[in-house]
Amino acid sequence: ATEECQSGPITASTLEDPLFIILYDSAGQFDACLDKEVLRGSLATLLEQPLPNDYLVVMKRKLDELYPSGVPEDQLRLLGFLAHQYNAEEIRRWNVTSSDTLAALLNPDNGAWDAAPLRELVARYIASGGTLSNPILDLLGGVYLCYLGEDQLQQINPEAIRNAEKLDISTCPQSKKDILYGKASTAFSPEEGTSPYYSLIQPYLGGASAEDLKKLARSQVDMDINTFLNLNPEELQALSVQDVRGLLGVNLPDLKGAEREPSVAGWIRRQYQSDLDTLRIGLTGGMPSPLPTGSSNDRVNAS
Amino acid sequence: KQWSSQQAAILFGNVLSRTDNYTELSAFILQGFQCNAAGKLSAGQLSSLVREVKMKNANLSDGQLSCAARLLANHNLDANFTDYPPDVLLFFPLDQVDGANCERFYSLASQGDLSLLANGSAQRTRLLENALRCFGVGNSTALRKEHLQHLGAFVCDMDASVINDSDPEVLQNLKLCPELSNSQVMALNTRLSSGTPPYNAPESWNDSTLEDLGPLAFYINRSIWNRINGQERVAFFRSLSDAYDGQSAAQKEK
Repeated sequence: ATEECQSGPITASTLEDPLFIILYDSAGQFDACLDKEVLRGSLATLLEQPLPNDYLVVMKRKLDELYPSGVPEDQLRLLGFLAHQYNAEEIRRWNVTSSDTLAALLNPDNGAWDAAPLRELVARYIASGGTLSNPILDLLGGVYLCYLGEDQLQQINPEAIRNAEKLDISTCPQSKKDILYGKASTAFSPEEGTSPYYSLIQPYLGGASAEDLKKLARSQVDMDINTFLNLNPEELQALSVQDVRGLLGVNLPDLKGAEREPSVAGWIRRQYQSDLDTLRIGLTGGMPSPLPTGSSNDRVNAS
Repeated sequence: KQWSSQQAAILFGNVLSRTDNYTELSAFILQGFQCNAAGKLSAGQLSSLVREVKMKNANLSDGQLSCAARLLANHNLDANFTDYPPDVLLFFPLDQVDGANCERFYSLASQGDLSLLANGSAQRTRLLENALRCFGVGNSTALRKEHLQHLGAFVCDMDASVINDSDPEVLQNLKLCPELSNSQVMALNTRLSSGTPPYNAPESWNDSTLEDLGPLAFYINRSIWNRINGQERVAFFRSLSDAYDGQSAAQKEK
């Protein structure tokens, strides 16, 4: 500490006042008055205070001095939002052997993780023998799942996806959506053709092939427009007007409001205007049909 | 059982095929609303299902609400909109709202969660325009009390000048806003520092005044804070600290 403690040392009893921080109104005083042993013994209580960032920096420096070879696992569980002060390199020195520790560190109440430290955290857990079971997938949720490396995603057992909660993977890059869709379609294949199938596979359709989407189009799923806009743009281009009508069903009118979305605009440009007109939702920008009164059947006969 | 929305979505189709007495369904089941299952219902069944969503205060997503609104409109059921949750009304095809009922429709819709509609989306913009036309407000930024009581959260999308030009009731509308823009925060601070009713001069505030401000208290700037009595501020923070006990660090930090 660079200055003398003027407000008296911080002790376990001082910490009982929920607003004790008013007495230590600068990071310098907080540093001068906080003994490392008190920090070791009252980490959780201290972290219940609404501490500004520069106070957290002080606490982290003292913890680094207390634990030069890395914060021990029992203290990791108490770190709360202080954990977000650690970068990937520092996390590489942690031992994360239990899912309880991982759960505590991933608690969304304590703020959001960036990709690199999150990937390292999960790598430490897997390195200690942990598996990406469904409770862990639920903890990670969609956003963090997309942060994992493709090698880490490949290790997920389809059974874990089958038992996991809904995972929103819309923020994943396409390659990861494809991996997760592959796992999900294996996991839910027993339900294919039954009414619950669509609500099970829907979160993962961003990785679905055109062939699978055509199959869905024939089973009246009434896909919502957000799911449709998150389909793989390349696979979407391979769908016909009938496929899209089958997929969207009652939500078809929402396509008009999304006609300027890149994937939809590209799809419209590849359709005959006469086919688009059969949807009766005012889509324009399709190709002129080769025959004056051409419809898709005539086009098939013509070709 | 306290089903999760994922579990309820899987059960929903089977449940609908086994009963049409929807009063039996809990909010946990209703949150699983599936468009393709509801699409198979008759007009009467659909209407009583959506009514039950309102009665049980079930939480639906934007996709579910949009489908429910479209199915109701397809069945020409949008006339009895007073039976449906305000959140569903936000997704109604607005060209089918007739002039005679528009005041009732838009004041109910204004009680919905506006953040379900993307900021600046066509539907959200038209809701505000139609509501203002319906209540005869036109382009005025000086809204009277009776206007404000009907417009609810729609005021959140209006220009910040409304905050200083309108009746003090406008502060109640601002409490409904999920987030205030920078210009709205500046206008709010201008109004609060002016000392006009209902809160008068900050020097006269006590911790219950701050509590009455609700979410608006977090937008107060430093110069207003410094005008508030010191003990009242600490008392307010203590009551906040208790109220936020066990809340997330992010909320405490705010």
